Amino acid sequence: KSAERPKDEL
Amino acid sequence: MNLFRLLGDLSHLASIFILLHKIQTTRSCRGISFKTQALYVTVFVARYLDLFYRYVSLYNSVMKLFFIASSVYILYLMKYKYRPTNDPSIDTFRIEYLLGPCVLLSLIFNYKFSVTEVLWSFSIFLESVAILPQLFMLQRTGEAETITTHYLAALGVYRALYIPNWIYRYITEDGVVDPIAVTAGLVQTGLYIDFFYVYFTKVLQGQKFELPA
Repeated sequence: KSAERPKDEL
Repeated sequence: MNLFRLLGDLSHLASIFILLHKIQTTRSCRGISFKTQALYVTVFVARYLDLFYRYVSLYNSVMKLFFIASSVYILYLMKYKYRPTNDPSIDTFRIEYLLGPCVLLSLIFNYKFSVTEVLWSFSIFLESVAILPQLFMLQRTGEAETITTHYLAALGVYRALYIPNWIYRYITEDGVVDPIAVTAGLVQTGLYIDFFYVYFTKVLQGQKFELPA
């Protein structure tokens, strides 16, 4: 799993 | 979006309205750390640059714009409108000790070595410690106006609620986890523990916020 962050958080 | 995150965001919004209310009704920013507020502007600007190139939702954009605008407005109030009530001589935390390590950490820990991702990481690390000048000031003066403690409590609740949000997302979204935000978020929430102890045992029992001498 590639290191990605959820982009929807503030 | 889940309930924890929504309540967390609303608590964050509430904290800003409480702070504005405090400044405007008392016509004073006494007891508020300018350094902490300036760090929040830095945090929001560094993190929300993505407003220019990524659309998530109307909710997301409006909140981002609100956090940037309100934090800049608070700086304006402190620096100009209520300047005489701002006492820099008790706001003595050395923020270079926060900025340096945060720059370093963001260069090491990020999801991609690009300008915007490093800035995002930097904003996450900086937010986790941005409250320290404020807590340091509180420690120094040993007391706080009740409304100021409500501001800090709402800010602490906001961060605390992001923790169940991450657990919920991990469970419902197939193991999604953001180790940078989670680590920084745990640190940030931890910084409020002492404050919360006094807040719950004194302020919410109707007493004044006073630290033992």
